[in-house]
Amino acid sequence: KSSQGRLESFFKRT
Amino acid sequence: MLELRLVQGSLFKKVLDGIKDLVNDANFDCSSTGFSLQAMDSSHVALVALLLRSEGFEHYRCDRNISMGMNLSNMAKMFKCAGNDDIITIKADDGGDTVTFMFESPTQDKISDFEMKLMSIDSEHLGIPEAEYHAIVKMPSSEFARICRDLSTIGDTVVISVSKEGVKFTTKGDIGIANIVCRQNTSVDKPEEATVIEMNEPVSLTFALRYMNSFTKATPLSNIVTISLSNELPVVVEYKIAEMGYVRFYLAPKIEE
Repeated sequence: KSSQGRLESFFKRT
Repeated sequence: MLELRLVQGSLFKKVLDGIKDLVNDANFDCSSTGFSLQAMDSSHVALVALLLRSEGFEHYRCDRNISMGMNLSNMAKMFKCAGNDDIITIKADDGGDTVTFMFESPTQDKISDFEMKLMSIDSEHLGIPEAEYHAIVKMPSSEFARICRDLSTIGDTVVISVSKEGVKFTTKGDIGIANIVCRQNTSVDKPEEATVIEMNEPVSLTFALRYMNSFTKATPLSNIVTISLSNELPVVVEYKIAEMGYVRFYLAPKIEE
């Protein structure tokens, strides 16, 4: 089973 | 005061067509470097980054950095009114609440201007660090679009794996399984027909095909697409815009639970 990752898990907010 | 003139106006049309399915509203940022944009889709799964460098414009005047919030589908409606051979100029005053698009026919016998209301958009900006990718695949953009389209008739997700064999695109659906392998192929007549695979480490990542298909709307911008992959990083799908910059799409992978 897989779930969709979100960009904030990889890149920091600036 | 902002004034950008692009003789190859169709390029603006292609950029908009390439990104408007993914993002509804976006801030376009103008500085001495160029005309740029960073925007995420509403679910924060995919991001588009656009750069059109100032040197690529026939005329580029940007007195101070400005950010202009625009609705992309409204912008696309206005750009649809420009002919493919038209010269496009984008004009705005500092602190104004509108932007003007001017379209000139190549023979200068038809000149149109469209004024569009700007909007205030609270957009979140992400810092995207330079990364060393485990694998970089360069392939004909039309081939990549074909693969994404074909696989989405069978499944919802694609596993992209890069190994010594080449790059493999796999999907699974109710009716069965599909695997498409593209091998490195540099012995072609034209460089834009080549598939080039640089691999430092094998990679295998799963992505939603719906987003990949949306990225391929940018295919008319470039004959070649560059796909950069690292395990546990968003994939980068890049369409270079000749002598001007790029449109890059970032897509977060599916995560195994």
